[in-house]
Amino acid sequence: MENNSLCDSLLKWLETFPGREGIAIHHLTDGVAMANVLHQIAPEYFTQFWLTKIKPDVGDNWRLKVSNLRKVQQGIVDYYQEQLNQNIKHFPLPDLSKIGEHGDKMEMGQMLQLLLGCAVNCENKQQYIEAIMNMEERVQKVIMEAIQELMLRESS
Amino acid sequence: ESTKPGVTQASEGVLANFFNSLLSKKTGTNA
Repeated sequence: MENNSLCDSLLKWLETFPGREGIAIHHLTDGVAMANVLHQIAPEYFTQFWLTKIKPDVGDNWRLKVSNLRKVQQGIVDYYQEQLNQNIKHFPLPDLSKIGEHGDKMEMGQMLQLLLGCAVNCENKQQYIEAIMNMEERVQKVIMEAIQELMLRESS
Repeated sequence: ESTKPGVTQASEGVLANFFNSLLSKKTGTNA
C-alpha cells in the first residue's frame, strides 16, 4: 500500500473522533493524542491509570516522545493479544525513533494502521465502522485495504 | 447509478460488503 496515502487517509479517519478535527502528524509524534484515542476506543483496557504512564508536555524532547510512543505501541500489541486474541507478531512494528524524531509519515501510517485495527475490533466497533462507512469512498478504500493487510498478517 | 459522484455501484458494493462483514464478525476471536 502507498504509505503517504495510508497516513493521509488514517489522519482523516482520526478526525472523525470528537475533538480531533484538523489533526496532523505533528500532533501525534509525542504519543499523547494516540493514547487518548485508545482510551476512548477501549477505556476498560486503556484505563485512566494506563494514561497516567504517558507523559504530557514533553515538548521537543524526542527521547520522551519515543518513550511515550513505546508505551502506546506496547499497549496496542498487548491489546491485540489479550483482548482480541489476535497475534500481530508478523506485522512490522513502526520505527518509533523515526516518528518521535522526524514525524516520519510512512512509520506513522503503520502506527495508525495498528490503532485502526483496535477500533474496528473493539467492543464498540459498530460506531467506528459506521463512521468509516460515512467517509468518502477514496478514503474508505484505503482503510479497507489497511484492515485487510492487518487481517492477512494476523492469519499468516 | 450511484448516489455519489464518481463512484460506481460496484465500488460501493465492495466497500459496503467488507464493512458489513466486519460489523458481523464476532469481537475477540480470529474468526
